[in-house]
Amino acid sequence: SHKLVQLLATTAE
Amino acid sequence: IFPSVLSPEQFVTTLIEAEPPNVLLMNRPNKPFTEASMMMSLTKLADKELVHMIGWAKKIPGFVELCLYDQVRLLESCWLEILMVGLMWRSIEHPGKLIFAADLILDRDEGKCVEGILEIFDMLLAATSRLRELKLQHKEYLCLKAMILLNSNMFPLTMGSDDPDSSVKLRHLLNAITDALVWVIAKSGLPYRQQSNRLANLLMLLSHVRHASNKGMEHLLSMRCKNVVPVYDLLLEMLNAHTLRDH
Repeated sequence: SHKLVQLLATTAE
Repeated sequence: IFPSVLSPEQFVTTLIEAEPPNVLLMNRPNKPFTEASMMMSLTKLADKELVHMIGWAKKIPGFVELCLYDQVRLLESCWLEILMVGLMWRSIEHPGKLIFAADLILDRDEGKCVEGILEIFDMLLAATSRLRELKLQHKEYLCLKAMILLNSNMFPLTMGSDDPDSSVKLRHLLNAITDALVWVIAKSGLPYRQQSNRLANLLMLLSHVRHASNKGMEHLLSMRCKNVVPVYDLLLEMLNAHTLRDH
């Protein structure tokens, strides 16, 4: 689940 | 912030601040819907909401302290339940209608145009009427939604996790959210015995949300297999997570 991990990993909202 | 240092009141305050914005569909197709256009609208909206859901989860005190693997598993397990409980909350004042978004309000009978979806609409409407009957309060709704996320693991999370502390943290988090819900109910001024009844009634509803979500997942999968609607992006990932797990 690439996009989910990517969104979880980004700190800036 | 570790949740155990937050009072229930502070915990609820952070939940209020974590609330995602209301999403609009924007380009709503003209009525009447066809099977394809309704499924397209619903999946487009879900995809938009999912992005905000991840932002919401990250703002729940303690969630980002869990290992990434656990964060992924929890969100993959519960995303449709979270979408559905949000839909119920938006629809609570509108009997017979499902307020998917301010620009996507569907009547029960409109579910007839998508094969198999009417049954799910009826489940959602029934659970929503029960919440209306119980006069669900906003803060209770916020606690229940966070509880769905934190309680969504069906397998011991540590099985594939590289961080054994993560499941301990998760248990702490679940206790913190339980304390928050108990505090919200106690603050309502109900007699003690009725407080326990209310807590039980609210928690019992969560099994109905899980049931509707399972039915919805099955339905979305069949719509995708029959090529009624293309599923892409984040929604596709989230749907695949369920499909792969079931096999």
